[in-house]
Amino acid sequence: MFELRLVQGSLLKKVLESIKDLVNDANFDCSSTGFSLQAMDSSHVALVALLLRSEGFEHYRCDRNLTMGMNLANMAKMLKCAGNDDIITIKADDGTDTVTFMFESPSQDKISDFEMKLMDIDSEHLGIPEAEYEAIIRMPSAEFARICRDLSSIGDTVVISVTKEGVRFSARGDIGAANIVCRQNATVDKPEDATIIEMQEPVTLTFALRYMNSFTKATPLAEQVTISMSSDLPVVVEYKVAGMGYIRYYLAPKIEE
Amino acid sequence: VNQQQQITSFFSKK
Repeated sequence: MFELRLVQGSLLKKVLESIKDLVNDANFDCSSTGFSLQAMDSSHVALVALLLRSEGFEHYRCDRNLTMGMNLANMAKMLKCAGNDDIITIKADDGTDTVTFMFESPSQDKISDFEMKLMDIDSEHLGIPEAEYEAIIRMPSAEFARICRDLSSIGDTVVISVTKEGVRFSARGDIGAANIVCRQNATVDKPEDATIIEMQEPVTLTFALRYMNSFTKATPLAEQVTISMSSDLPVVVEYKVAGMGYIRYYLAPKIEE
Repeated sequence: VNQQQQITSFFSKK
């Protein structure tokens, strides 16, 4: 059987909110390592990889590796029924085609369980090689979300350019053009407000803002976002999940023909 | 014309 218990159940609610708009159906892989997911968006342009390590849960039992296919919109509907302070337990018995979500209020005076049907999903698992990135930007996640939102009112794509001056986000459209430059700023009172740019080589890549905006749904999970870029490689936009793992989005760059 | 590359072309299939 498989069982996990997460006292900070709101984390799981936030994780679902950050992937459900990008992916419709996905296989969750349960193993002794943890609870993970890898899924592509329907147009195969973006990929999302989630890992929640087993040590991060208050209780984690996985007798044998298990794949649970779930419709993420339905899963999000069920997790929405959990209170923000609720403890969430996910349970699945071997050989059944359902998963149970149990929600306990902090004072244990309300206990709910929701059973959801699992589905068979034929999904392609991709091998993601470890890459050396030419530029790595760490910045406040809310700032990145704001930039993506602001630029999407100007154009459909963002050009992200890292030089020794800093990182430039540019968009162009029918009404005009916009450039937002963020400089390295490590001298802040709180580390989560810092912008750190590690650059081996200057790099410039173009991405669809629709996807970037979708990735920023993960902003409530982490104060900082890490953006890793190399020429001719997908960008990686990473949000840490409270010391227990991460959610990483990979987006293929747009190329000029 | 811009062309979006597919993620499958970057990563190896398992």
